[in-house]
Amino acid sequence: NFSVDNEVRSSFIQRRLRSQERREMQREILSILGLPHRPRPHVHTKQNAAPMFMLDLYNTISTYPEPPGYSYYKPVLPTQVSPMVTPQDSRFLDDADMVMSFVNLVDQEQDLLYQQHRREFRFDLSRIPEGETVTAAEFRIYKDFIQERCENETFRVSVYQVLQEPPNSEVELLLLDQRDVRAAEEGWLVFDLTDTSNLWLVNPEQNLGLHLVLEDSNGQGWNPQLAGLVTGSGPQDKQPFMVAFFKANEVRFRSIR
Amino acid sequence: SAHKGRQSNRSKPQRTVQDALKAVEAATDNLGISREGCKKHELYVSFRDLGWQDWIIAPEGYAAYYCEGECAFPLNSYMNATNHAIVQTLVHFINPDTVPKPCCAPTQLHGISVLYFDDSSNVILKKYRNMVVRACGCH
Repeated sequence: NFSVDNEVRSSFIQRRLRSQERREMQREILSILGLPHRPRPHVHTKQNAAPMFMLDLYNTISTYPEPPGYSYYKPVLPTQVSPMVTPQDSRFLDDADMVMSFVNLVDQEQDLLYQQHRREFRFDLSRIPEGETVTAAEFRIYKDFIQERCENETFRVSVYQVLQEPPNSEVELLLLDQRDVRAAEEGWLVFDLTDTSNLWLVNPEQNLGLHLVLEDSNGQGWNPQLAGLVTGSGPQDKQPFMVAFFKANEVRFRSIR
Repeated sequence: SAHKGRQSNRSKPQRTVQDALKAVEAATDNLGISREGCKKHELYVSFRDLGWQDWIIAPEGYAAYYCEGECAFPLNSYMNATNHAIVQTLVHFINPDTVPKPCCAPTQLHGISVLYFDDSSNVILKKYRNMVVRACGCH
């Protein structure tokens, strides 16, 4: 029964897709995902702070029961420092139909050169799909525990939106949010960016980034790193990032192919 | 009663195909080969098989399911038949020539969320509606 066996086996071999068929299938699924082509991200960024936070968010969504025999939905548990998803984030997530995280575009070396008590951050919001409205947005920066200072010493962290950068004078800033932190505190500091993000979305040319300023209880400027704030040159899994929650403001139909 | 016009303009070859299908149907019915009633079947979509695990962070894939099975008289309670499907089933049962059996299709669909990188390594978490069959029924 050699020939019969062969026939039986061949009918159970998963049909080999020709490369053109495979590309067509991938394009069809990408069109469901709303993507023009498959993204080519830089490798090894999965352990960075933003992907870890987004994975936390993803794992809070798991609402549908796992069907018998499939382990398709395993909450991919984040490893070491993973930014906590606050209850507020979960509420933002319920109302949103898309969440995007954005990495800081200002280069890491800037830390070493820049003025001591000020840091600059920039985010590229240009890839946000048309027809989305920001329902909430946050700027997140990690605060490490610092040993050297006495426990109760407090610092004031202020986040400003850059309004103008005139070539020959001081930048014009708008205070967005402030947070008093103790030297002994550790974890993610969250600053609200909702209004600023919507402004940047509508007027991209006004997206001149953020400035972060650190002062001690006497109003004296401080180097953020000496107060435990992790900026550009710190570990990847504690890098500052921005996250925005979106809601589509129109029903989008799939383009006919 | 269905519109008679349908019968007249049906071309001869169409007839023979229809007859052949009916003959097979009658044969299977007579042989007592019980066709399964309309219900949900397993179907897994694997992003891994598509080779996309470098940019899709989660999930590795998802159970989409699909609906298949007969919507024939008598429609059982698990077939979630609409009132219209029940009437259509009766008309088909009385006179198969006039209307086909109702269709077995999803009556409830659920969404999934996908977490993926875009080209500049920003991360996107997006919810997609109507991706998983929750229940099937006769329409």
